Amino acid sequence: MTKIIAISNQKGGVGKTSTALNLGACLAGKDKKVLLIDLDPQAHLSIKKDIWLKDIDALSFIKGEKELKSNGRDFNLIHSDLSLSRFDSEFSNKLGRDQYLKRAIRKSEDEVSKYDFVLIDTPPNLGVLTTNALSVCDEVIIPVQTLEFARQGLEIFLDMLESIKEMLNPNIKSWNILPTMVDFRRKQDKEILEELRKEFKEHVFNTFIRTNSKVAESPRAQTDVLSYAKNRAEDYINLAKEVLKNG
Amino acid sequence: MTKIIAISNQKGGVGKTSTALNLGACLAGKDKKVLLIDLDPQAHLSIKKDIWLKDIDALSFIKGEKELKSNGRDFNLIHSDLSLSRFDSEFSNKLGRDQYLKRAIRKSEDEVSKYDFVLIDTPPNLGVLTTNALSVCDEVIIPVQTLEFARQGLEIFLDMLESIKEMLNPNIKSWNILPTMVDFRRKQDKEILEELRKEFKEHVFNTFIRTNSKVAESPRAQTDVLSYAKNRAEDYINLAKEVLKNG
Ligand SMILES: Nc1ncnc2c1ncn2[C@@H]1O[C@H](COP(=O)(O)OP(=O)(O)OP(=O)(O)O)[C@@H](O)[C@H]1O
Ligand SMILES: Nc1ncnc2c1ncn2[C@@H]1O[C@H](COP(=O)(O)OP(=O)(O)OP(=O)(O)O)[C@@H](O)[C@H]1O
Ligand SMILES: [Mg+2]
Ligand SMILES: [Mg+2]
Repeated sequence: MTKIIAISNQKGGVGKTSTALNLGACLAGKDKKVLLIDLDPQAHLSIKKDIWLKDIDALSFIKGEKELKSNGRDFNLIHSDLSLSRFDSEFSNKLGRDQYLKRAIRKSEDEVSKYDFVLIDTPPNLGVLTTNALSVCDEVIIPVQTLEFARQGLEIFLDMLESIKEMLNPNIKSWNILPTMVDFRRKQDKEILEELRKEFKEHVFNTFIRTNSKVAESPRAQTDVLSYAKNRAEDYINLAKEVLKNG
Repeated sequence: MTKIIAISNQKGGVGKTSTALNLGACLAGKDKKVLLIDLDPQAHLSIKKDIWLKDIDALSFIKGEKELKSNGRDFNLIHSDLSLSRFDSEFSNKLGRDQYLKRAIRKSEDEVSKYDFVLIDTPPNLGVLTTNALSVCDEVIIPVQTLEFARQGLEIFLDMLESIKEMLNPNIKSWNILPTMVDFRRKQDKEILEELRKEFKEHVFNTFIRTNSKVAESPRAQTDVLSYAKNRAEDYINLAKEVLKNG
């Protein structure tokens, strides 16, 4: 059974792309078949060029112009580029504008069902690309820095998620907060981590991602932290274990 | 002569709000009259409640429903809240959608002209709120983390800025990149800082903002770093000096 996970938070710079990239790599490292979809026109997830699927990109896929084809690999990416921002302007007022990705995935169902996980990276806003990802996913991972602005922004995201569940996607089984860039040298990080656990209880991963220079550096080598510095990928390996355990 | 500065970058989490907040406070600290405008529906700049202007918010101001009134203070903020996201959906297809802020500022010209600086915080996208800020400003400050994703995102922003200058606002006199969260313990930070200086030359501030736990903590005390930890506000004080020197 393929699990579709949207990685989303309208707050910018909280580690959405880093989580899609590194959790994807660590799940693939555990012999899971993983498809990444870059639904952000900034196309930062697409930095990992060695797993691009050929002859397809996020815009042509979401519009239903191209279908997923099989290739022998177990770790693949539907890449994007700036042209994806056209989807926002062209489709914002169309009927069923939030369900295009769902339809595209259904159209390629045979191929999608070969994967164990589909991870979708989203842009830092609540626009139509984000609602498409949230309308098709089974689970949501919400990266949150243990810093005040990110903590505050959580309320906005959770309110919106509630409406998506009611109006568009009752199948969302779970959502979990992933504390990121945690740096215990800063006094607020411990405080905010405890506040998150107290307020959101089982909706916070046990695993948290510490601030980690190798995670920040690996995009410069156009790859994930597992490929770049295997001995420093521990937090994302633990996250992969926890995601697998949650079943 | 009032100088209007937009603080903008579609890449998320690069320090746009932190720069508006702290540069604003440091300019006010040098006896300049400063008006902040929170043009991000996330409303993080609005965390500094002690400088809110009464009876006005960003949505009513940009729509021309409310005008700026004088109050005896030299450091003020037109705050926002989530309702500002309605501007995006309601005005995206209206005639002159990018010029609402310009018209609003012109309508309140008498009041605005009492300020030395107007700093505008923008959301992490190139939507209509951002184009409104860029259509009225004299200068742009582009915060960029010395990390790969932020470095890559710069191209997208500068291309868009070029079109704004041609189509909407030929008055933009200058744009400058502000390196933020610089951490020389990471090897790429020095490399990227040098790359930025080499590629963009005089368009990069001499001042750069180092990673600084007090900058990250001050929002938790609902204030800026100058008020929160005066002895740790040095980088933003230097930035204020450089902005004043550029004249
Ligand atoms: N654990 C970490 N430690 C240190 N740096 C990190 C960590 N995780 C991510 N980063 C860096 O922080 C920056 C922001 O992360 P990232 O770009 O993944 O966030 P995002 O939420 O995808 O941003 P956007 O909102 O722009 O899409 C990146 O430069 C990234 O390399
Ligand atoms: N110099 C710094 N050192 C350490 N942390 C910083 C620094 N500047 C900003 N931060 C923290 O990094 C996070 C991102 O900064 P900020 O929210 O200002 O960026 P932004 O570009 O406004 O984000 P968004 O794209 O969501 O609007 C915040 O939690 C902030 O407190
Ligand atoms: Mg991202
Ligand atoms: Mg901000």
